[in-house]
Amino acid sequence: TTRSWDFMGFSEQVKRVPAVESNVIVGVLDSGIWPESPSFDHAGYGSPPAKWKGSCEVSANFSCNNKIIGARSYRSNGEYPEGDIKGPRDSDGHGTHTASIVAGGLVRRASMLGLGLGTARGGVPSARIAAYKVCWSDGCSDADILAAFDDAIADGVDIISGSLGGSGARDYFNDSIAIGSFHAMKKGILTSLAVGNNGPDFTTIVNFSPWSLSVAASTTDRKFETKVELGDGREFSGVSVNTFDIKGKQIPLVYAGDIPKAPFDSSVSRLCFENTVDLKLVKGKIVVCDSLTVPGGVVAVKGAVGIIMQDDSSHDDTNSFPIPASHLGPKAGALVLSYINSTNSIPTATIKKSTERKRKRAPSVASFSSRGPNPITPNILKPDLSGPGVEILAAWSPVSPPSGAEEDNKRVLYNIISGTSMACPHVTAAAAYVKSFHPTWSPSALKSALITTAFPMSPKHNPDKEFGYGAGHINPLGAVHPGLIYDASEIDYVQFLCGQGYTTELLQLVSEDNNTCSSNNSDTVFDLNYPSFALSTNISKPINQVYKRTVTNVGSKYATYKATVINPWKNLEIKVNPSVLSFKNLGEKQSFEVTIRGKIRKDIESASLVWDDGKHKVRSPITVFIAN
Amino acid sequence: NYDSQKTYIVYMGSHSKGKVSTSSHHIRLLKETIGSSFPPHSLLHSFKRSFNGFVAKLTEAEVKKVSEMEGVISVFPNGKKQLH
Repeated sequence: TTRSWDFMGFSEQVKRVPAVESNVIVGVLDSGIWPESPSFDHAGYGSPPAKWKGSCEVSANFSCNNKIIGARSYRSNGEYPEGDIKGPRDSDGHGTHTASIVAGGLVRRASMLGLGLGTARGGVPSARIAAYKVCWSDGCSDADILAAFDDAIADGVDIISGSLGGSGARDYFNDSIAIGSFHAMKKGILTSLAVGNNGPDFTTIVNFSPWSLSVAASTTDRKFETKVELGDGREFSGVSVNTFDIKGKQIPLVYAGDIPKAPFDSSVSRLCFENTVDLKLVKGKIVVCDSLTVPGGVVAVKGAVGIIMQDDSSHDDTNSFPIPASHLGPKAGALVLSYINSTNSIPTATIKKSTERKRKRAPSVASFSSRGPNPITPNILKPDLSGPGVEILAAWSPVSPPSGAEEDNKRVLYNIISGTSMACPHVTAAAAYVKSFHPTWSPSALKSALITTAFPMSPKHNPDKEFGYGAGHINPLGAVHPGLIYDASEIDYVQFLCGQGYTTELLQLVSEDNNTCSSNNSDTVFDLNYPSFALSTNISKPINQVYKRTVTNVGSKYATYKATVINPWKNLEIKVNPSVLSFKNLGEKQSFEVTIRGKIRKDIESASLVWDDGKHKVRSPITVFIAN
Repeated sequence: NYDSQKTYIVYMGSHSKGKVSTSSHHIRLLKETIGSSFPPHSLLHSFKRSFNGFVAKLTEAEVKKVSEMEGVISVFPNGKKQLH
C-alpha cells in the first residue's frame, strides 16, 4: 500500500468524512489478526460505534482495542492444526495483511527490510475492523465461513471482505460464501470477494454471485527487480522480492541439470524438484534451476546460498524466498547457462538485493488472477473489476515467515505479497470509502458506483479483456460521484434466481418474503439491473438480445444523460432506447433497453455503454463472447 | 454406521418470520427425519443469528433424508476453501 493507493490517485489528502468513516465497520473473514501491528494502533480512535453488537474473544494474549473492535475465531471441528494459535490471533500473516489494506492506519517509513519504503495505509484508515478468523493452516471450512457470516451480519458490520474461495464452481446455494454474502446483501451489507489465483485459464473464477463484488488482481506501476551479476561482469535483470544483501560477493554457480541425484538424470534435476538434486554439490553455491519454484521449493537445493530460476513463466507472480533468489527470463537464463558451460574459471554469480523500478503498461491483469466467464451464469459478467494485487506491502504477523516457507528465518512487520487476496481489500476499502459519503446506499448501489466509474484497462495489453478485468481498475475517488447507479434489491436477485431454476417455494425460504417467480425463464438474467452487460452466444447463432435496465439519478438534480455506445465491431449492432434520459430530481429512476443484434466473429467482442451528462461518465462494459 | 459419517452443511434459508431456530429445534427436526436414535452431539453447530441452517455429521443415507426435509434448501459437504 506504500504505492497502490497513490497509483490510483487516492492520495493521503483525499477528501474524507472522518466522523462517518470512523463509524464504518469492516468485517474481514481471514486468518485472524495481529493486534499489536503498528497498522492497528488505536490511538486517536473513539469507542466502537453504537451499532456494534459484536464481541472480542479475549484471552491472556489477545484483546481488542478501539481500532480492532471485534475478533472471533471459528473452528467447528474443535481440532487445531499443530503450530496454529488458538483464538483470533493471526499466526499466518494473511489476515493481518488484508485487514491493514482495508483499514490500517497510517504508518510512516514502513518497508519490508528496506523494500517498498513509504507510508503504509489502509483505504479507510479511520474505519474499524472486526476480524473473523475462519482460515487455519489446513484451510477454511465452509462451516466456519458460514458461522462467521452468521455473526458478522448480526454484529453490525457495514462491509465484508473475503480473500478466500474454493477450488471450483458451485451453485449459489451450495456455496458457503455465496449463501453468506446473499444474507449480508439482504441486510444491506456488501461482500467484496477475491476471484482466485487460478489464472490465466478461462472460467477459473470461484466467487461470482451477482450480489457480491468479484475482484481480480492487477499490477501497479511499481515492480521489484533483482539483478544477477555473473563472474564475467555481465548483469541480468530478474524478478523476485529479495531482501538479502550479500554485498556483491561472487559465489560459485552450479546448474542443477549438472548435479542430478540418482536415479534421476539431468532432465529432471534441472527443474529442481525435491530429492532430484545432489545436495552435497549445492552447499555454499548458487544453483540455477530451469523452473520457477515456490518459496518452499528451495528445500530441493537445501544448503545452497542462493537460487536463480529461469523459464518463460510470467514475471508478475513474484515471491520472496528463504535464500537470495531471482527469476530470469529464458533469454537471460540461456546466457547464464552458456556462461557456466564456457567459462575457463569457476563460474560465479551474485544475486543483488531487489530495487524498485517503474513498471510500464500498468495496470495490467496479473497472470495468476482467475478469469471469467462466470461458470454458473455466463450472462452475468465476472469478475466485476480489478484492484492492485501484485507486490503489495502491508502489515504482517511477526511470528510467520514472510515467504511462507518453513526454512525462512526472517521475521517482519510488513511483507510484500501478491494475490487476488490483496486486490480484494483494496476494493473493499474503496466501497467503504464510497459508503462513508453515501451511508444509505445499498450493496448494489455501491457495486454500481465502483463498476461504472472504473478506470478502463487496455484490451490490447490484456487479451482476456473483461474476463480479466471486468469493468476495469477501481477508481475510489470517481466512485463517490457516479452520476447514475444501477440499483438492485433482494427481490431483483430473487427474480434472477427464478430464471436460474430455483422454485418459488425454495426462494420463499431464502428471502422470507412471499415473492413468487413470475417467470422461470432463464432470460430473467438479462433483466437483472446489473451495471454491466454480458452475452454468451454461439458463433453460428444470430444474436438478438434485449437487456432492461433502470438507473437512479444520484448526480445533479437536473441532468440530461446521452447514451454513447463505443462499439468497434461492425458485425454487432448495439442500440440504446431511449438514448437520452432527462432527470428532474435526485433519486429519480428511468428505464431503458439495450439491444444487441448481429453475429459474433471473435472469441470475445467488447464494447461499452456510456451515459454522459457532461459531468459524469457512467460506463458499463458490454461483452459478447462465444460459449465454451 | 457412524464411522461413515461426514460433516455436512444443511442450509435452510432465512429464519421463518424472524423466528430464530435453535439447536434444539434443529435436533428435533433431525430426529423427526432420521429417527429418534440421531445423537444430538452429531449436530455440530446451528446458525442462529442471521440465517437458518446447521452443521451436522451425517451418513449418506441421512443426507438423502435431510435433503428431502421440508424447509431444506441445500445439503452440501463441509468442504475446505483457501486463502487467495
